[in-house]
Amino acid sequence: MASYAVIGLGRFGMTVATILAETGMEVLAIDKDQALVDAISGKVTQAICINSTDEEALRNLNLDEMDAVILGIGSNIEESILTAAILKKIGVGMIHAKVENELHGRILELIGVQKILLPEKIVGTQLAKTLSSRNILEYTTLTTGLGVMELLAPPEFVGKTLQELALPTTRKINIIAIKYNYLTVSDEGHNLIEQRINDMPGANDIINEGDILVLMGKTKDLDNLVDDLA
Amino acid sequence: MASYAVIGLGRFGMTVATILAETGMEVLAIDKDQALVDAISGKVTQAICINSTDEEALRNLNLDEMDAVILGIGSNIEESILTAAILKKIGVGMIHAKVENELHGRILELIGVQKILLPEKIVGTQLAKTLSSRNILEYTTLTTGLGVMELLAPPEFVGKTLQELALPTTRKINIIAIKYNYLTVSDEGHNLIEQRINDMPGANDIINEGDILVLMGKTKDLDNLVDDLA
Ligand SMILES: Nc1ncnc2c1ncn2[C@@H]1O[C@H](COP(=O)(O)OP(=O)(O)OP(=O)(O)O)[C@@H](O)[C@H]1O
Ligand SMILES: Nc1ncnc2c1ncn2[C@@H]1O[C@H](COP(=O)(O)OP(=O)(O)OP(=O)(O)O)[C@@H](O)[C@H]1O
Repeated sequence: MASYAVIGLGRFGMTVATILAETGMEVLAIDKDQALVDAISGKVTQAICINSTDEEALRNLNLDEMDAVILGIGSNIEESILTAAILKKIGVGMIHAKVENELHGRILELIGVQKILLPEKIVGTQLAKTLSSRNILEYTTLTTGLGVMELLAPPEFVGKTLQELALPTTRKINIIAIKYNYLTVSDEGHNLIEQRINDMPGANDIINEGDILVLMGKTKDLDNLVDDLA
Repeated sequence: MASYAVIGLGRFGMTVATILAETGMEVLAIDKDQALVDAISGKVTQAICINSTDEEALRNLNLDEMDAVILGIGSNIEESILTAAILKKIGVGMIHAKVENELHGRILELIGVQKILLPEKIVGTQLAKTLSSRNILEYTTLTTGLGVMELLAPPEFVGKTLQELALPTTRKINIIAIKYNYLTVSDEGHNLIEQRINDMPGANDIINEGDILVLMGKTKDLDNLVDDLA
């Protein structure tokens, strides 16, 4: 079973530690605030109250044997930087750190932290992409350059089959699912509209108005499609 | 063309305003800090320096005609709450707001803000899901209950065809792409490993060790798969 240490139990660190523990991972939670340590101690493998800038205290925890250390100290930038430097010194392999701003991120990168996360920027980017096209209901990028987008079927797609659109060949984009409205009748005889998912769309499936297309492809190919439709 | 107002140009608001403008949207950027207004004024349709708690000033901006208002005030919680209340009063239809904590979010919800975003929690959840299975390289949830996951092919899948695995029928999960390592030879005759994507996996495709499977399905079905593989 994988094991993780989470240093700093603010909004970010507490979320990470709690969900990792819920999915059955071994979690060591660390914070200098005793009340936060007490709040989490029943949910994780171990919770201890130490100051992470105390090198001796960190050395005794065998953090270098963990799968990763998650550093969730934000507004105390100096404490975050000092802690990261100590973690690298004692041989921790993989560090994921939340940062306060770009400069904080740059410093941690230079120290050797592998994954830098600026929550406001990540969430701001995703919201802007989703808003930038009223047809886009959701736009998500995966780390490896692939993206998934939920797009309200644009007029130029309506009435066409997947074969006619030929998105995979013309645009290197796949329609991986189609959400459509299905008219049924309730037990009491009322008309009901249910949203259903066709998760194995075939070449002869026709796109109707109001359908939501779940598209997958490289982010640059998805962005090109959005630009052309705008 | 869609039009948006962004109130508060911190890390979140500045990101949203800049990307919306880059994708060609009409953007009105607002902040009480003149330096931030000056910094963005060349990139957006209009940038003005006002205090968003000044009801008269907000009334003159026709914000109710915008497609949405994005509220990016965080640490000044009272200013955020007062601004949201004024926006609802002057008839703004759609508000997306970043919040500082759960309580701040709860209050804005009661005022009528439609989309509440707590960046630390969103990013913390995504990191924890990605870490909780060493096989998961990426786990992303779309708002509508669908999820996409990049999973290192688990041992029990290796050597099997997609037909044999029958994920769509047994687990309601689709393999929408397979990333695999392709051995080629460079111009100078060296062995090279390239990562390629098979974005139209067929029933007879075989899963090899080291393949990365891009899976799509309802988040509960993806979570079940992860639990069973753990
Ligand atoms: N040197 C330290 N050793 C241990 N814990 C620390 C140290 N410095 C800060 N912390 C803890 O880390 C947590 C988060 O720190 P901080 O307040 O700096 O970040 P934050 O950006 O506000 O966090 P979040 O955004 O996740 O709420 C707090 O619970 C704090 O007690
Ligand atoms: N009443 C107000 N009117 C206009 N702008 C405001 C008002 N209150 C705060 N702002 C601006 O909103 C921006 C973000 O505010 P604040 O510092 O409260 O949030 P934050 O959580 O630190 O932001 P972020 O996390 O996005 O960096 C700042 O640029 C600030 O000048």
